[in-house]
Amino acid sequence: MFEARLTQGVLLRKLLDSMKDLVQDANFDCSSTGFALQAMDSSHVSLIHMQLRSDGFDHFRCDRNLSMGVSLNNMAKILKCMGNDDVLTMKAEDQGDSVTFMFESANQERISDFELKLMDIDSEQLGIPDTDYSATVKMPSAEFARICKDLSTIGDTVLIAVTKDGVRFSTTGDIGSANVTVRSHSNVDKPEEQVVIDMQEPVALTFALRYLNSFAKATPLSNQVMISMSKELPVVVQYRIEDMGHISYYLAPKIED
Amino acid sequence: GGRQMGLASFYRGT
Repeated sequence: MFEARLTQGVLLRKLLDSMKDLVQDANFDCSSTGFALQAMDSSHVSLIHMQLRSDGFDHFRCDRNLSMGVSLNNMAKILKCMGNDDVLTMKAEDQGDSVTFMFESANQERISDFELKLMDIDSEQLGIPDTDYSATVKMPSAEFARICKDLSTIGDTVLIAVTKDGVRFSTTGDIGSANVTVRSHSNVDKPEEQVVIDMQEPVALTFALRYLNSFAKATPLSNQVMISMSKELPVVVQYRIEDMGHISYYLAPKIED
Repeated sequence: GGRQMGLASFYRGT
């Protein structure tokens, strides 16, 4: 039996909205540790790793490990039926073929349940080693989203270059070119607006903007985003979910031939 | 610009 109750049910809706454009079908892995997902996009260029710890839920019970295969798009459609302030409870039997989402309004006057059929999904799992990255940038997530969107009006790829002076996002295209440089700065009163650059050595990598724009769908989940890069390694774009876990996106770089 | 790498070039399957 799997049962998980989340007072802030809207959190799961935001999570689904940040994954469904990249991945169609995926397995949610339920265990005593929590509720997790690892999935690659169909081109095997990017990967989502999402984890919500069991202690972040208001109630969490998972008697045995369970893999729930779902269409992320269909699950997102169901979660759209949940009120913004509703309490969400997910339930699944160990050998069942469905998962139930129960929505309770804050005043308990409306209770609804939606059942989603589960699917058998063969998913290829990748082992991602712990890595000490050459450079890590923490910046406002809305600023990162804006930069990726703005640069997409000019080009398809972005060169992200971290130096001690800041992080520079550059693109070129048929109509011209664009650069945005963000400098590190702290703001004691508004920590969500600070930019922190932790650099062991300068690093510059090129990525397809299309994927970064998909990752930015997670912006409503966190005020800050953390971008980790090392030479010739996939970038990690991580959004921390307060008191619960994170959603991290991995994207393979583009390499000059 | 450049050739798009796949993730399998960097991470092993489990």
